[in-house]
Amino acid sequence: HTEPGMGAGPGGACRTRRLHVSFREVGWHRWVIAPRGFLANFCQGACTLPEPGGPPALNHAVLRTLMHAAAPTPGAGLPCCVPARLSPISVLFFDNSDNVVLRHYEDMVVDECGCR
Amino acid sequence: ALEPAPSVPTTALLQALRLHEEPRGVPTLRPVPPVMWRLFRRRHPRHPQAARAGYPLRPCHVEELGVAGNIVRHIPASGLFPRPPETTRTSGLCPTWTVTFDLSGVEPAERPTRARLELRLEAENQDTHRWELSVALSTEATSPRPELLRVPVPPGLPLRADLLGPAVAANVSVPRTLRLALSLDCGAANAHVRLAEASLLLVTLDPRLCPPPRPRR
Repeated sequence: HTEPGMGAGPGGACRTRRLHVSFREVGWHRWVIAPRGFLANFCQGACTLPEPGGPPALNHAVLRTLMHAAAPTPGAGLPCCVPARLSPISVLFFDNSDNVVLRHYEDMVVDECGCR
Repeated sequence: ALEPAPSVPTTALLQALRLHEEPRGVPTLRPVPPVMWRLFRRRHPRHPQAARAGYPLRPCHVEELGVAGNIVRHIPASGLFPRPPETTRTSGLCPTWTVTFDLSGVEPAERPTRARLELRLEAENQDTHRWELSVALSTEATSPRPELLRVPVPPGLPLRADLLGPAVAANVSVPRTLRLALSLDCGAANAHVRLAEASLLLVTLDPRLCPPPRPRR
């Protein structure tokens, strides 16, 4: 589920957007003990030049944006809005042998987005 | 390399979560052991208690148990619920038990880093001081197997024994079934003891789920 009314909609600058993943969606809510779901989020938005007055941020993405503004080169294009920092989750569930299992998964939640 | 995602989302999600079996309908619900809740609460980053406990935690490490690992299983002795394991008296007045653990759900790539046997003995009004429990692998052969380890019976507390090394080899795949012969050494007492609960806490490390170490720039 994407929470309605969140932020400036699909446009606007590259930022994290809320995305809630529910195990009920795939009918696993009977054997997943916890959590019922989790906020996975996703990244969306335009990669533009840094805001005036914002923190100085010269990196490859800004260079690409500058070059694209000065002389658009087919195929080069703008940088992409992607996850820049992720965190893990753990899932507690019954397996098919009725054991209680705790599994740990890395990089499952988007905490920050960035242009790359 | 990412494998091509299958068309059916559920299968793709199963594959991504490295679960090979479609979940079977409603599992046989049973209370979640406190140790599993504790481990979950410690690791689940969205849980405020985890935040208080000093997040971030090291990936692929079970802090509370102090071992490497990313999968923890609480495995009750099969056949224990609702029936207690069979009790036999082979020598003298002290009971022996045979307990079996189904480890077929553990994948060959997983490496055990902790295998802790937990037993709850019920001995009415008995002086369990100086009682000891002997653990051996159990096979169909009639000749007794060599003792793997011997642990004191703590009065009134669950008995715990670390099996990694003696009964479960480290750094190799776990067997599909672990069958143990438990013998109580109760001295000359005529022990009326019941094995109320037997479970195995198994921690494994699946290296395929661990992030590669970041090369230093």
